Amino acid sequence: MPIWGVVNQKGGVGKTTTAVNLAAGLAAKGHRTLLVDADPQGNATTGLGVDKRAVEATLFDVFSALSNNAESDGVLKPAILSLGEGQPDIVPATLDLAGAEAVLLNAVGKELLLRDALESVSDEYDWIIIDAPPSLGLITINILAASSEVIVPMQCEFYALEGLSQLMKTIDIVKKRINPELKIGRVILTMYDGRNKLSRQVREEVTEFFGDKVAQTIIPRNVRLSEAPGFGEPALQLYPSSKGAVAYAEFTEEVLNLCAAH
Amino acid sequence: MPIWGVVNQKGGVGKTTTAVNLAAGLAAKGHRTLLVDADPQGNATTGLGVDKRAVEATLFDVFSALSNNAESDGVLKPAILSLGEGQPDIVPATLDLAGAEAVLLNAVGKELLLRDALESVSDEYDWIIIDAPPSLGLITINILAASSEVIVPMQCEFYALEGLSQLMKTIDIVKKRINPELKIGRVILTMYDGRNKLSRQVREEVTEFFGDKVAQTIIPRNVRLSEAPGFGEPALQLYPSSKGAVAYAEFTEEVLNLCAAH
Ligand SMILES: Nc1ncnc2c1ncn2[C@@H]1O[C@H](COP(=O)(O)OP(=O)(O)OP(=O)(O)O)[C@@H](O)[C@H]1O
Ligand SMILES: Nc1ncnc2c1ncn2[C@@H]1O[C@H](COP(=O)(O)OP(=O)(O)OP(=O)(O)O)[C@@H](O)[C@H]1O
Ligand SMILES: [Mg+2]
Ligand SMILES: [Mg+2]
Repeated sequence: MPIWGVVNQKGGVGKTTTAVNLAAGLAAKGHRTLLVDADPQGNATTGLGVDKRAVEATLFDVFSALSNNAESDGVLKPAILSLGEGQPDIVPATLDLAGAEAVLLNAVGKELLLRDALESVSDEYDWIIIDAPPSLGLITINILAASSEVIVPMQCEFYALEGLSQLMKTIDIVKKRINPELKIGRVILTMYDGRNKLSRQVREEVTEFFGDKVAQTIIPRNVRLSEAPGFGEPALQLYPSSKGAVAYAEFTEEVLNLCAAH
Repeated sequence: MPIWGVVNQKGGVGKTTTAVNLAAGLAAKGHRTLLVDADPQGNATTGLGVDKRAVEATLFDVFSALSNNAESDGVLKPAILSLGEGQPDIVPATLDLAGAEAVLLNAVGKELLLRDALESVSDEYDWIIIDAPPSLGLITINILAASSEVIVPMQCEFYALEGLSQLMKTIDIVKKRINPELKIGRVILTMYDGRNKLSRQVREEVTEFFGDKVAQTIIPRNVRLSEAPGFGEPALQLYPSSKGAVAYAEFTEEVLNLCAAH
């Protein structure tokens, strides 16, 4: 079962937008999909229309339960919300997740709690997508330790390029010490504007750095992608013919083909 | 001496762009200004043209020195780089700052190391501006504990609204327990596009929430602001007549008038 972590410590590059629309794309095609919101901001939770005030169990509760108990069976299930036919399931995040670093720091095998939690549901899903916070702290390390592949959204801006080497260094350490299976699945260019020289320059640099890991699909800057979260629905469902949604539908195909080829 | 922290845990909202251009604006008007880059990504350091490989001492070294030594005199000075006449000085950040949380966590008065460091140079500057990382961890708490005011850049997007209550909660706790002087200086709307309904909606909500704390100046979306970092110069200097630079020049005036009024 592929577990794809959507990571990049640079803020605002499109992690949540990619995680939400990819999970929606996979579920719409009939794949049993779980989206894990691992960002205390809980944007993916809101992006899928979940009311945070009504949530009973979150990823924070899962980490707390696992930090002092070896048994991972049945720990994740209470936190999973089903959103209905053709939709992904979701493990929501609320503000309490901001306290996760302290809980994880004191746990034995502090990088592996998420991996253990996801293992307990591995036969119930075809895909798991994880939305990471904008940092390389212990939550993101847990995501890298649990993932089979990573997706790196790359905003076509200068500052976004700066963080790449730090991210690669972190991925290499996790791969060497904790998760030898970890691979870079796809680097996906986001908020691309072909008229803009900077966008084209970033695309060149990213392609030079990552070669064929760079997704064929490029996500254009598209206002529908930023309007959809306000309605609690992925753009893929709310504005299916918008440029942004069409691009994410294409990206879903590309990810499915990549896995079929493995 | 005003110390303004530029904070918002939502990623990519314009924290660095605001910190760099405000610091440049203040220095250009003859105010002795120090910019502290407190984000391990080190974007503000690059945005002012500093070569990270040539840096000898950083904010991480300052935190390390203070974590096991009460004496703060002379600790910050070695990390300060002067960039020349009419330019801000800078305390740079490099990747090692990612290790700061662990250093701070074990220090006595873990929230107060930055405050102590800045006190040792308080008579040498008229202004200190601090660029925060996209999180509410111990580095950002240190910034809130050290600041007299905060600037909250607000990207005109739905997800950016979500994090406001968490940010306000954190500011309230720091104000109550650690820094009673802390005030909200200005909330500044960034990447605003008047043609876009979402931008107008966010502006309404933010004005309802913050009232007269919302800056008169609105920063438009302007490609020059994102191109300037590639040249290591603030847009205020590189493209002074661009819409983005003009808006930041206006914002500099607004901040100066605000302080004159106090
Ligand atoms: N292709 C796009 N076109 C236009 N707007 C976009 C696009 N992708 C994302 N956005 C908007 O840009 C903002 C940043 O995107 P998003 O929140 O997905 O990034 P992120 O990397 O998850 O941020 P954070 O680092 O805070 O977790 C959001 O308001 C989102 O709606
Ligand atoms: N008004 C603007 N118009 C166009 N682009 C902008 C504007 N402000 C900032 N940008 C660009 O948007 C991106 C995000 O801005 P910036 O890096 O300043 O945000 P940040 O809040 O510091 O991000 P992080 O959360 O990663 O620290 C950058 O590439 C920047 O160049
Ligand atoms: Mg996000
Ligand atoms: Mg920044």
